[in-house]
Amino acid sequence: TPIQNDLTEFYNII
Amino acid sequence: MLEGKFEESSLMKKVVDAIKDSVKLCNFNCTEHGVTVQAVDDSRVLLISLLIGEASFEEYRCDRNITLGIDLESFNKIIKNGNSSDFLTLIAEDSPDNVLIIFEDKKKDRVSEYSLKLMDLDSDFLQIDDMEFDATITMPSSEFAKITRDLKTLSESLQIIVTKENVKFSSDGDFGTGNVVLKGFVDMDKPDESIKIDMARPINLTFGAKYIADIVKGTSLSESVTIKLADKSPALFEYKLPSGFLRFYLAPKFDE
Repeated sequence: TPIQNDLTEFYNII
Repeated sequence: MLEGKFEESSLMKKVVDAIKDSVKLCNFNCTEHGVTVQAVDDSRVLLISLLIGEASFEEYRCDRNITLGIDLESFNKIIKNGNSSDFLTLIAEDSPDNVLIIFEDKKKDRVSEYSLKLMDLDSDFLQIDDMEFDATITMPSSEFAKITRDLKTLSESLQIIVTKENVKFSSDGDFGTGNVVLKGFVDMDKPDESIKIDMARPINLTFGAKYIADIVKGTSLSESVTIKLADKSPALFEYKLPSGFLRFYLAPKFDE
């Protein structure tokens, strides 16, 4: 089953 | 002070409808150029980026930047009270505790005025740099909504595969599988019915079907939707507004 990624793995929180 | 008057309340109704199931609380940032919202859903998988440009308003003035912290569920209750064809005016002071929402019927002398309490919201802001995408699909928004709804009945995941010739939406569930394949074509009479596929590199990405089902709640905002995809990266789904856009950034699923 594919695992759902989190957006913060791609984008920085500012 | 903010004073923004829409020719019709329908645009704001559609915007709130499109985002209220993804995020509950969000800041509406008002500047001289218009209103922007950036908000992430609780699971941090889906990000909403909204721009209602100044030109979307019949009259617009915002002398200083104003932030309106809004509970969308409450806002939706008020915004539903206006008729779609009513003028809608939003008014807020420079450091507001509430926002005034005024509906004016165009034919009758009926003016309805509501006040919504604002909230002081802390929100994470994600820095999204301009991305290079490997594939871009523009298609009728209603068709994308139907494909999403249909395939979601089979599986929690929706796969989007783009090749040079076509785009395939596919789902693989416990009781069966399904897929819809679309080829690019140009409808000269109705350009919005056209399907455009631009591909620099083939794409095969899997997304949570429930998030895409939330994204297609933007369907009423625009006749067409643009989907931008890059390998192992969040996808961008964009509905254009008369002046501005509603964008959704959705993180993909990966195999372990």
